[in-house]
Amino acid sequence: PAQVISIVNHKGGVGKTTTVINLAKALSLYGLKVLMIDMDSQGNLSQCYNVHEPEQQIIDSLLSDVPIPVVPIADNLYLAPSDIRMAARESDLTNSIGSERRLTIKISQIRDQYDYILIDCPPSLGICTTCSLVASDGCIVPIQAEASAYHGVANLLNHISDIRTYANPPLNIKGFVFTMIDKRLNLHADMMGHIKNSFKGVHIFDTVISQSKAVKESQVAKEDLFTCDPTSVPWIQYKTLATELLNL
Amino acid sequence: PAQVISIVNHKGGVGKTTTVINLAKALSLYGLKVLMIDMDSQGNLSQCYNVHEPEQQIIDSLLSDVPIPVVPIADNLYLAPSDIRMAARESDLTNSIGSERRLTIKISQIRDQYDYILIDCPPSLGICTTCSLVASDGCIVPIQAEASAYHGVANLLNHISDIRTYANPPLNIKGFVFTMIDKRLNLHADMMGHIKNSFKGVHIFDTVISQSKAVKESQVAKEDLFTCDPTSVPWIQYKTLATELLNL
Ligand SMILES: Nc1ncnc2c1ncn2[C@@H]1O[C@H](COP(=O)(O)OP(=O)(O)OP(=O)(O)O)[C@@H](O)[C@H]1O
Ligand SMILES: Nc1ncnc2c1ncn2[C@@H]1O[C@H](COP(=O)(O)OP(=O)(O)OP(=O)(O)O)[C@@H](O)[C@H]1O
Ligand SMILES: [Mg+2]
Ligand SMILES: [Mg+2]
Repeated sequence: PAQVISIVNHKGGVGKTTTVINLAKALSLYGLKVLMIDMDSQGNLSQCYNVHEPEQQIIDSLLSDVPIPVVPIADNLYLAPSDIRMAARESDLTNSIGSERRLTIKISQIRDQYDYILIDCPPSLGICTTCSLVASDGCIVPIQAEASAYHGVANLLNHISDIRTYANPPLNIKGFVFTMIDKRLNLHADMMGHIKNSFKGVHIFDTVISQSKAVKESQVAKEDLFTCDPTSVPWIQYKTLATELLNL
Repeated sequence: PAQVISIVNHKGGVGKTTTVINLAKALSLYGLKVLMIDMDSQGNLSQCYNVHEPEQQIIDSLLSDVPIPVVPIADNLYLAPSDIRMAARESDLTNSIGSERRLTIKISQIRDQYDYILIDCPPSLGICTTCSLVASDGCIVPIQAEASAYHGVANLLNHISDIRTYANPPLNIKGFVFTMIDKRLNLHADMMGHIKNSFKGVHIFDTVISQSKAVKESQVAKEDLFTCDPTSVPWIQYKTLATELLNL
């Protein structure tokens, strides 16, 4: 059955969606069958694959008896899409019975079909992130080496701790991964050291994702990095991240 | 009475908080009295001023009879703070009577004391953003020149249109401001042109905010750009943005 991993950070624009796209592709190229779930009502992940206004989307399966809708993307790569219409229905989900467990139940129906299920979380600690974490075996936290990142870590760790106490005890943190790092900035190097020292109990991946125009270009092209430019630095880094994850 | 302006964009990490900090400072240096309101339960704006775990915060004034709490920051510059505890109480706000108008009512009690009130919105189109837009005369939309930005514009314009139809007819868009622009990237120049052509009815500020390490350094130092490095390019740009806003 699949390893279910949430890509989570309530800070906006830290590379969650970018990490889901490229980590999923790297895992799929290993021959592993990967499902990506778009739990962000902004639907960026779905937009990146040109899946616009999907008739069946993840929120439908959480509010009714239908299964998780799955769209094939490439070899070994699948997507459960979302879009802005999810935002209007989020409160229905919050108010539903057993709200926090609904994604867990739906995933359990399809877990055997995949090796990995990666869940793209929105920039908040609300119901969508909670459902994702409750349904997950582990989580990966993309994090920038900036002032705002440092403050967010403690809040995120508290939220994960509550999830473990009250809803999903086995949930573990696969690791934090530094993203959008500019090697020429002392500030980034200093902040990475500062974060490592302040949160010693947390596993931090050795792989660091560099700030790179290749990422931006791949998203304009609506492709993952491998398809767009497999020689690019961030692709090699995401491939290494996948290897690191598999070896944990 | 004050001009109330929301700094809004549901896309994460586009520079909303950075824009509030530096636009507010620029306006205050003109001798205008400016209040910044932190409507983001992550409380980044408050953290940037070293206001941590404020005993009185904005959510208290929205859920009870107390006035908006105001902390003096500098000459002509004030802050109504927030922190992660707001997240736990957001559903109380959503479920409260007249929820969308509560910020409007509280602001009306203090409007005469300020020239500008800038509201920092979270990366979502939920109750906090709605309250902010309902309370505002106008809004400014920081936007990156990236693929994700393009998709988000239409959704944001629809949300603003609904707010105008059902809650706040006079609400206008002061303008979109491009942020984190890397002049060396053709991709950014192309995307700026693409966005301008696709959304012709929308005012776009001439001022563009460049990607700059000075911004990151100022936030590590917990200062606005003027205090940290008034010779820096982004400070000059935010000062020019303030002038452009005042001349609208
Ligand atoms: N390594 C990188 N180098 C350069 N640009 C990047 C990198 N990673 C992500 N980006 C860009 O930064 C922006 C934000 O990335 P992304 O959308 O993946 O973050 P996110 O955490 O999913 O945001 P949100 O919180 O809004 O969901 C995107 O425009 C993306 O193309
Ligand atoms: N012009 C710039 N140049 C370089 N870095 C910038 C610039 N503007 C903002 N940043 C950095 O980008 C990150 C995101 O900026 P900011 O927090 O202002 O965005 P936001 O839209 O408020 O994010 P959120 O959606 O999470 O509230 C911060 O670490 C900030 O220091
Ligand atoms: Mg995302
Ligand atoms: Mg912010």
